[in-house]
Amino acid sequence: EEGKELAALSALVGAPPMPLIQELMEQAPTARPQGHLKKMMGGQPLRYMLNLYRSFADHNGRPRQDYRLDTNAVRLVRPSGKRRQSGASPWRTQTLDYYLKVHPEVEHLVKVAVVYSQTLSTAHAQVLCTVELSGEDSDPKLPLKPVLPQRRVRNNTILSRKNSWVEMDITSSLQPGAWDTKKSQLLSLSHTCTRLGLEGGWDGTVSLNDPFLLLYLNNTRKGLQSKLGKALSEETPSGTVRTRKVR
Amino acid sequence: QAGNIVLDLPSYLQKNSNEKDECSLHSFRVSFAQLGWDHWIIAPHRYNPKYCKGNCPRILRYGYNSPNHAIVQNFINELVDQSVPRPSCVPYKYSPISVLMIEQNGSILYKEYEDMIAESCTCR
Repeated sequence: EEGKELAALSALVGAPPMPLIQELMEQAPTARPQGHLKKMMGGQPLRYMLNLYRSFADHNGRPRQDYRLDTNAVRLVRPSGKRRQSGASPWRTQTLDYYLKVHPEVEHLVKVAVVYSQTLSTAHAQVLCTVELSGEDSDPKLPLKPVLPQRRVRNNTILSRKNSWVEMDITSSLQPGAWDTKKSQLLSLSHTCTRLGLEGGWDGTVSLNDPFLLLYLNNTRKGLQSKLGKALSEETPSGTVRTRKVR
Repeated sequence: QAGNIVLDLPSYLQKNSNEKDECSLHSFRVSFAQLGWDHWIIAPHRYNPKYCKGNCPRILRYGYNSPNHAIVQNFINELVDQSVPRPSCVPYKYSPISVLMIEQNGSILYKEYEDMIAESCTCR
């Protein structure tokens, strides 16, 4: 409510709201995470992001000068929908849908990567998995091939040793500008796993290692300012821009 | 009159160089829980934005990175009208902070925010 009041006040006086306040109004959860949100926060995705955070910032939150990202924001996106395909054991394939939710006016999407576990060891079995793009946005000439598990791949990739989570850049496999429209911001991945080892069901095993996406973004204040500036200039009655001649 | 102040500068600096309440950068640690943002920001837990506090000296030195306007305003306060205040002690340079946060839809976001930590102070 306070956020709405601030926004209303800003609109009233014609001043652009501050970027941090803007984000607080738009993105911050309104209350402490409860139930399902707490569940969503846990597990490998959170561990992965905490590791990424520790790599790029010290314990005071200062970005490390010697190990900087090419972008200033990384968003982890979990699948928003799952469709299991019928198949005989020991194979299981599911199609996972991801809603990219990129705001082109203020965010520039630089890179898209998928993070998935190639191997998952449980008490009764070992699970091996692969992912590939499915749907219209994928380029059939560029099949996804998992890279060999290693501690670091290039600058920005961090891998978990225990269950060999790998980060794979899929930017080049997507059509340029595929996420410009709302409809095309949906990305589908086909996730196939096979079980090795003792007998047993799949219950809960695959959901432990659902792949997730990492969106590398350049979130610019300039974008926000130009968006707000445009809105303000549209409010100017004459519609003209004042300029000063250079002597 | 202004010339007299400038001629007075070396002795003034010598006399007042140890002033404890002079404009300077101070540390202040705050937790995101205290700010009410701990449901949003996962890391870091604590944050030191720092702040600037203190009196701006009568004669502004180069170290303060004060613009010409601040120096003129100081002269006006000193020589013309004391209702015009002296320049204020405010942050000059900032550094960014990296945060890990939860968005409304449950996405986890790593982000670098510019201008979140004061690094030096100025009088302006």
